[in-house]
Amino acid sequence: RGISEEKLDALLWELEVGLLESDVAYTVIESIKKDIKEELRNASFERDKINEMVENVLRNAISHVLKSSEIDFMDFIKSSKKPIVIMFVGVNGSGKTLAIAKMATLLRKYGISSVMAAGDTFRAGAIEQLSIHADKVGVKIIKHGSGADPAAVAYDAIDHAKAKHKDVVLLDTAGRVQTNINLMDEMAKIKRVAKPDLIIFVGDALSGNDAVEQAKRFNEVVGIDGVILTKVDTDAKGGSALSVAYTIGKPLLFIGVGQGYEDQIPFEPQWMMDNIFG
Amino acid sequence: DLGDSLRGTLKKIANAVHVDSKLIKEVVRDIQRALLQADVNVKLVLELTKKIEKRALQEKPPAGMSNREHVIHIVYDELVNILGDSRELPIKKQIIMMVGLYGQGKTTTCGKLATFFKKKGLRPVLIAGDVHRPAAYEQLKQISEQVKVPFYGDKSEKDAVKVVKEGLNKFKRVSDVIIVDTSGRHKLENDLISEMKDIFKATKPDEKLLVIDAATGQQAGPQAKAFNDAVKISGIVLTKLDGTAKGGGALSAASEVGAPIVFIGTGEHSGDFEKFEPAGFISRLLG
Ligand SMILES: Nc1nc2c(ncn2[C@@H]2O[C@H](COP(=O)(O)OP(=O)(O)OP(=O)(O)O)[C@@H](O)[C@H]2O)c(=O)[nH]1
Ligand SMILES: Nc1nc2c(ncn2[C@@H]2O[C@H](COP(=O)(O)OP(=O)(O)OP(=O)(O)O)[C@@H](O)[C@H]2O)c(=O)[nH]1
Ligand SMILES: [Mg+2]
Ligand SMILES: [Mg+2]
Repeated sequence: RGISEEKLDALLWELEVGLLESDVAYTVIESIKKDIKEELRNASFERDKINEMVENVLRNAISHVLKSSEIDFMDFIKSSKKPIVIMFVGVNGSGKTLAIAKMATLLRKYGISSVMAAGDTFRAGAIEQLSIHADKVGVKIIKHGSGADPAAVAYDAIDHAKAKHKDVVLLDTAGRVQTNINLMDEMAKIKRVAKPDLIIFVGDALSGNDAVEQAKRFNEVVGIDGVILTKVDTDAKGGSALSVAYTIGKPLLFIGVGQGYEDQIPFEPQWMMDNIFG
Repeated sequence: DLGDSLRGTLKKIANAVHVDSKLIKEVVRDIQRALLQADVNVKLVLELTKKIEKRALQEKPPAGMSNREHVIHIVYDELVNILGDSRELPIKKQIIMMVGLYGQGKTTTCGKLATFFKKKGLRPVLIAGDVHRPAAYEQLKQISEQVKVPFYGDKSEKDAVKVVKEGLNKFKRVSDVIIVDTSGRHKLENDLISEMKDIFKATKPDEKLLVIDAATGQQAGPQAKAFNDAVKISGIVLTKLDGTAKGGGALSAASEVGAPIVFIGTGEHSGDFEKFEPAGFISRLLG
């Protein structure tokens, strides 16, 4: 014997507010609600256990989304033909450049060599910024002058990696908003030339509903293989992780938890569950 | 004009023969959805929609105003209330300190502000107060060259207060507008919040501008509060409005710090900068 629509909405409301306050996107919450309502309407339950049951069904639905696309990143790196080209894309200021420095650090821990490619040839100080990271981490950086063609820098870096037997090319790109058609086209062109094995979308945990729009559009233009969610240490609950996973169905590989090169750790779905339901 | 997605909602009122509480509740639910999707703080949205519903049910439309116009007026009125009294940065000699979370657009906005004041006939200078981020010095220096204003920084100095004091001493007599860039930081970093307070004490800025990315979600309010507790914020700059984000976080921040949004950023170039207009912002927020 099921539950009425009104009763369901009332029970879900409290959980909904919690999800909204954790920055899970409104449209994603509505979709998840729709997904679980069928299950809940036909559920049989004990009168006094109804709140618990509703929460459990919601938890399972969310956990399913977060776990459904897990991949083992290091297995992928170790088993793939070298050089592996990893292209980092995302909106302005999300943390792409620092994520590359953290990635190079992690790879080196596993004895995997990398070379950085200064693919942001537009923004003030971008090449200098990545150069300092390369120097600190102890990896080679391939760079051209400011204003150079990012695709040419990528091509040059891949050539270098092949010649010097480097395992991974970490390709930095300029930040861009999906409403800028020219920059979306530029990103597509860099992909055509660099033929990356992995395109990583670097998203900001501080962002709210717009994370859905960003991930959707970037995925449409170049296809995203994995996501890194940064700035989780800022006290952001990181609900955008669920929004992005739900929207594009791609794995959340790492989360950024600070400025240090060690501050990029594998994503644990349980961590997100505790955050959202904590 | 309250934006496209509410147009349908408001049509319900326009077409209704009798505006009853059921219809009002339906309209308020649509407004709530729009505000939540725009990233306005959840508690603030619930407070706002309660107020809007109460007023829509209790107030009679003034003579000559349709029911639909009356609801629009109430919604607009309540949002403008949160935004606070508009203010413009005065066109005079002053010290401006830029603060905010990581990657919001502080450094880029320094260049935009310099261009703005230069056009008004003043002589701005950019001070590289971010001693942490790799190549922050180079970034601001290149921006200063692009917008053709003087620059001060010290690549080898790790003490932000020292750099800023030196910059102030060197330029206070030759420059009118001293724009101090600072590092990104967040409310849980006690040492950096301390640094911000120290820079504030050392420079005694006329303006403390909080720079906020339009895509910022529920953290906008709490972080703004922490920044405001540390250095009283005098204005907000809302950036990256050239994207699709609605900027609801700025509403939450304005409510927390009791200071208005003064400028918006609409791109990466120094000219992508406009004075804040409440009407346009509200229309986009609800759209
Ligand atoms: N607290 C914190 N800050 C971060 C994290 N990741 C990046 N940042 C900071 O965010 C700011 C922007 O980082 P960048 O690496 O320059 O971001 P980006 O995406 O390359 O920026 P653009 O190239 O300008 O689009 C810097 O101050 C970083 O130190 C993180 O996980 N935690
Ligand atoms: N599309 C767009 N990008 C912007 C805007 N304002 C700044 N940016 C970009 O956002 C990114 C971050 O800008 P920064 O000025 O480095 O941000 P910040 O707050 O100084 O960053 P930190 O010092 O690391 O905290 C850069 O890629 C800028 O070009 C804007 O209004 N629109
Ligand atoms: Mg970058
Ligand atoms: Mg900066």
